[in-house]
Amino acid sequence: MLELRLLQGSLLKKVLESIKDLVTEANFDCSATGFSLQAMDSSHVALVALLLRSEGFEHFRCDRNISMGMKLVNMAMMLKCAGNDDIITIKADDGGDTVTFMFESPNQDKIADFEMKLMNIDSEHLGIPEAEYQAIVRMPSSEFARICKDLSTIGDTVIISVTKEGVKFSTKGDIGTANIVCRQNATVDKPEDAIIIEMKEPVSLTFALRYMNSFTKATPLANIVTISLSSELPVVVEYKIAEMGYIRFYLAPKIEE
Amino acid sequence: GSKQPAITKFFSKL
Repeated sequence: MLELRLLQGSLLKKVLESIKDLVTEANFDCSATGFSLQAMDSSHVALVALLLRSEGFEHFRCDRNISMGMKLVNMAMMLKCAGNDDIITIKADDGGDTVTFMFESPNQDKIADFEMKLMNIDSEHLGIPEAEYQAIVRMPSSEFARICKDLSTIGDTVIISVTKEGVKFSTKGDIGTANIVCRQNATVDKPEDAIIIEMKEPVSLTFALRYMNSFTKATPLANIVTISLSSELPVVVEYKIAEMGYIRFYLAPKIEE
Repeated sequence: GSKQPAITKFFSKL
């Protein structure tokens, strides 16, 4: 038996909105640790890892580890039927072939049950080793989203370069080139407006903007995004989910042939 | 030109 009650149901709605275009179907894993997912996009270029820790749920009952295969557009469609202030409960029986999403309005005057069919998904779980990164950039998530969107009007790829001067996002396309430099500014009034760069050594890597733009769909989940860069390693674009966990996107840098 | 490696090249299967 599985029963997970999430007071801030909007978090789950936002999580689905952020990954449903990247990943078609995925197994949601539930254990004492929490509710998690690891999935690749259909071309196996990007990987998403989600964790919602059990402590973040108002009620968390998971009698045995369970893996539930879901089609993400269908799950997103059902969660769209929940109000932004609704409490969402995820319920499933051991060995069952359905999952139920229950939506409760804040004053309990409306309760809805949506039952969705589960599916069997063969997915390979990848081991993601802890890594030392050459540079870690923390910046407002809205700023990063704006930069990716702006650059994708000019080119298909972004070169992210971190030096002691700051972080530079560059692209080029048929009509011209664009460079956006963000300097470290730790002394802003609000901590969420800060750009903080931890650099061990300079790094410059090229990424497909199509994927970066897809990752920025998680912007409503967090004010701050963390971008961890190392040559020879996939970039990690991380959005922390308030008090609960994270959503991390991994993308390998493009290599010159 | 540049090549996009798959993510599976970097992380091993569990």
